[in-house]
Amino acid sequence: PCQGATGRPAILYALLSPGLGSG
Amino acid sequence: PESFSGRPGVPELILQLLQLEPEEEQVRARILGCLQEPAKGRPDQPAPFSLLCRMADQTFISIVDWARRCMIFKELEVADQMTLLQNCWSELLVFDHVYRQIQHGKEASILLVTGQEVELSTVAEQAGSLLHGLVLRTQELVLQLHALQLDRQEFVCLKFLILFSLDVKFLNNHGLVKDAQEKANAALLDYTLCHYPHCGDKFQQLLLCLVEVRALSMQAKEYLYHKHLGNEMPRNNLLIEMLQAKPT
Repeated sequence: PCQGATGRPAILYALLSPGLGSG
Repeated sequence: PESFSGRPGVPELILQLLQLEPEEEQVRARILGCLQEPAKGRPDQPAPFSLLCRMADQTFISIVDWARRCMIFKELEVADQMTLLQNCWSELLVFDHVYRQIQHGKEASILLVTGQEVELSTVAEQAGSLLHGLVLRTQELVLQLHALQLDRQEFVCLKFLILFSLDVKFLNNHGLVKDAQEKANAALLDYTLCHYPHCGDKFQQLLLCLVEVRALSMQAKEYLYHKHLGNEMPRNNLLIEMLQAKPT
């Protein structure tokens, strides 16, 4: 599954970033 | 021991984790609400597989939300939080599903996060052999954990252990993560010895089940990748993004 790796998962980053997350 | 408070024999860490545990009804209502919104650019009725993908995405979002509220995890910088979640996202999803089935308590059907019950005979007829095989293997783990009498206290502690299961050498803040691993292991050992003294090796048995959770999660990722290669996954799918993310 690592083939074609695209880098940092943007959605996860948005969920975890202060002020951007879901909670 | 000094660390025990409130309920006798329940370590403080487990008590805190129980308080962080989301209400299943609230998670269900939120996910049902999301699934009822039409997907962008897809106003037509979505296919069952596409709905399942969106359901899994939303379940993972709930898991991220839980992780962000977890002690120690919330103190880490975002880079370390991402590293931990990139390591264990599929295991947390598998374990979430497994525990829902233990609570469901029916061998002939599975319960989805949305509250829908799907007969295993329907899975056999409609899911394809790869997904059917995955579901059956997962049901074996459900039976194993049911026989072990996995309880809610152990479930929350194991979930926390999965979150912190990465070798600390891959993280910036080694100390905090090592601390989390040690505290969770000690809490689970104390709890099982205190509440299941007749089952002396329950702690080891539970940890062995985590090995199967990891194996199942690998198989699930292979299945997702297979669907991705076949252009069968919806666009902007969070799980595919996780699958393709570079290891940090």
